[in-house]
Amino acid sequence: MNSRGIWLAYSISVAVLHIILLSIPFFSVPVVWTLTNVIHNLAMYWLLHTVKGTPFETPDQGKDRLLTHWEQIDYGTQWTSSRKFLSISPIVLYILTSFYTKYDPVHFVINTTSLLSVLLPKLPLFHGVR
Amino acid sequence: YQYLLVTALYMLEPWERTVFNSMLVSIVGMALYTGYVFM
Amino acid sequence: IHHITQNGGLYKRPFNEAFEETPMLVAVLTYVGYGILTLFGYLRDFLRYWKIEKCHNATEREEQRDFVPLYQDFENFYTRNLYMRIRDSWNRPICSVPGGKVDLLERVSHDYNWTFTYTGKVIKDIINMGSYNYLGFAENAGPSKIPVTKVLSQYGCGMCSTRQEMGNVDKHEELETLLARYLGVESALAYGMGFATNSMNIPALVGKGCLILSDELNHASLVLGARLSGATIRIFKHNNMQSLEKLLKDAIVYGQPRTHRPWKKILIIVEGIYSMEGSIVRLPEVIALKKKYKSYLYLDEAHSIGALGPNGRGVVEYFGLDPEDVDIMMGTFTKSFGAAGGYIGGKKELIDYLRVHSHSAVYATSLSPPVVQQIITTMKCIMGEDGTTLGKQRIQQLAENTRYFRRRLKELGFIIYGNEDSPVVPLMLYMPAKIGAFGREMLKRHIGVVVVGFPATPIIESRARICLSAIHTKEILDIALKKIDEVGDLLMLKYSRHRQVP
Repeated sequence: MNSRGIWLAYSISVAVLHIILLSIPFFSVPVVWTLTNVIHNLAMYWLLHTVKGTPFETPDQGKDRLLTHWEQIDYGTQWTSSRKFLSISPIVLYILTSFYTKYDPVHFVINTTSLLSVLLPKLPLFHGVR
Repeated sequence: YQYLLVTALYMLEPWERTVFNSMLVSIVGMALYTGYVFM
Repeated sequence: IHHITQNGGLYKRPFNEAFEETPMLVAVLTYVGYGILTLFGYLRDFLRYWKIEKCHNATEREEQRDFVPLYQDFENFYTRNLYMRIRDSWNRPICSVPGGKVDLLERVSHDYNWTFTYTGKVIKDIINMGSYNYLGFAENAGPSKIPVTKVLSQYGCGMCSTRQEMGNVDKHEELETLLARYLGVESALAYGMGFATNSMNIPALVGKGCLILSDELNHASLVLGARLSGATIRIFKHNNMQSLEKLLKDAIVYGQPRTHRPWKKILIIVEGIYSMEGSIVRLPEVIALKKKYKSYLYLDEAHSIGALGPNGRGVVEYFGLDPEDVDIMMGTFTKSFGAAGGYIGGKKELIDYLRVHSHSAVYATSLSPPVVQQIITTMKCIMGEDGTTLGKQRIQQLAENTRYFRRRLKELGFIIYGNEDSPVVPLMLYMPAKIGAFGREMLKRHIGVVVVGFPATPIIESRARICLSAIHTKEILDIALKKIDEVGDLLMLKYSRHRQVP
C-alpha cells in the first residue's frame, strides 16, 4: 500500500466512481455523493477489513492467513503513512458528502454510519479483534 | 492492441471483453447525455 | 547510479547500478489493469460458485464440505483468475539441453490455458534468453561429455546413501579439494542440491540467541534456512548499507530484546548477484561493516560464481577482495557449471563442523558421480587446468555480451534494472497484460524469454528476466535485440526517460 502511485490510483478510482454515478441522469447531486461515499466505504470495508489472508501463496507458512488486509499492512505496524492515508481518505470523502448533501438529516445518518463502519476497524485497539 | 494491453483486457476472454466494453460504452454514453442535459 | 570515488574509496572498479523509477502514469495504469482483472476475478468466482460456469479448479467434493477445507480458496484467487490466463508463457516443455538454442514442444489450449494438448510438433532452435547458463556449459557436447560418460558407466548415477555413510566416494573428495583451490579457501563441502545447501546449513550455524541480518530480496532458500534456525531475523533494505549499519548498530547497542544480553552471533546474509534485480552486492562495504561490528558474513554466490570476476571466481574476485574476509562462501553448480548441487567453503574447522552437523551431510543423498564429474571438468576448464583457454574465453565472452546487451537495450529505450556487469538483465514490463503479451510475441519470433510478475516481484515491477550466456554469439544477440526492439515498439515498452530521442 505504499508502493509508487497507488494512492494516486486510489484517488483517481474514487473520482471515476463519482463521475460514473454523476452521469446517471436520474440521480440528484446529493444522492450521487451519498452513493459515492457508501459504495467507497463498502468496497473499503470488504477489501481491507473482511477478506483475510492473501490472494496468492506466501512463504510464511500461513501466518497471515487469518489476518485482514488492514492488519497485514506494514507487517502490523500502527500509524504508518499508508494507514494514515487510508484513515483520512474516508473522512475527507465524508466531509465533502456532508457539504454537498447540504447536511440533510437522512443523508447525514446514512453517511455517518457508513463512515464509522470503516473508521472503527482502523483503530489500533481493534487490531486482531473479531 | 494498446487499449487491450493497458486495460488488461488482453488477458480476458472474448465474452468478458464484450461485457467490459459494453459497460464502458454505456457509461460514456450516459456521461455525454447527462453532460448535454446539464449544459 | 552510485559512482564511488575512485581515489581511496572501497571499490577498485566503478560500480554502476541503476533502478530507474516507474513512470507515474504507467504505475497508475498498472493498478487499473489489476483492478479490472480483480473485478472480473470476483465475477468468475461468483459464476463458479453458482455453477453457472464449470469449475476447472481442484475443490472438495460435496461430501467433504463439512471438513476443514483442504484448499484455501482465496489464496488461489490470483492463480485461478490472473495467472491462469497467461500461464502459457510459463513452464514451457523443452526437449533439448537448455543451451544457447533450445527446442520447444509445441502445445495449444482450447480452454484458455486450463488444459494443454501437444500438437506433436517441435519448435526448433529457439534462441534461449531464459536459462541460467552463464558460461554455456549446459551442453551435450564439449569438454565434459567423454569424462562424464566414463564416470556414468563406472559409478552409475545414484549414490543411494549419505555422505556420512556409504555415499562418500573418491570423486567427492576430488571435487572438494579442487573446489577449495578454486575458491581460495581452506576447505569446502559439496551438496546435492543448491536450495538445500542454504536451508539445511544455516540451522547448523546459528540458533536461538543469534541474530540474522538478511537482505530483503534474499532467495527463498535463505529465508527458509533462517526461519528453520530459530534465530532472530532482521531485514535490511536491498543492498542498502545505511540500513544494514543501522541494524548492526542497534544489535550491538541494545542486544537481545527484553534481556538485552549481547547476541551470541550476528550473521549477515547476502547474495552475490540478485537474480530478480540484476544487482550485485556491495561486498566491499559489507565486509567493511562486518569487520567494524565483528559479525559473520554468509555470502550466497548462487549466480555470481563462474559468472563474475576475470577468472570466474565470483563476486569476491570481481571486487578484488580476499576470500578470507568472507566467513561462509556458499554457491551452486547449477548456473555456471551446467550441473546441479551446491557448496560451502570456508575455514577447515567450519567445514569439519558442518560435515558432522549439517542436515544435508547426515540425511541427504550425496551428489551423483556423473554430476560431480561434470563439475570437475568444467571447473578445470575455467581454471585453465585442462590445457585450453576455453574457460577464459567464455568468461570474457560473457562479460562482453553482458555489457553490449545492456548498453544496446538502454539505447533502445527500455528500462533495465541492475548492475551493468550482471548477466541477469531485468527488462521492465509493468502492466499485467504485457507480461503475457511479451512472452507470446517473443516466442512467435523464435526467442524464449522468462517473464516474472506479481507476487514474485512488486506489483508495479513486472519484468522479463533475460539471462545472457557466453554461448550467445554477437549474431544471436543482434537477432535478439532486433526482435526485442520490434516487440518493444508493438507493446510500447520503451518507457525510459533516459532514452535518446532520435
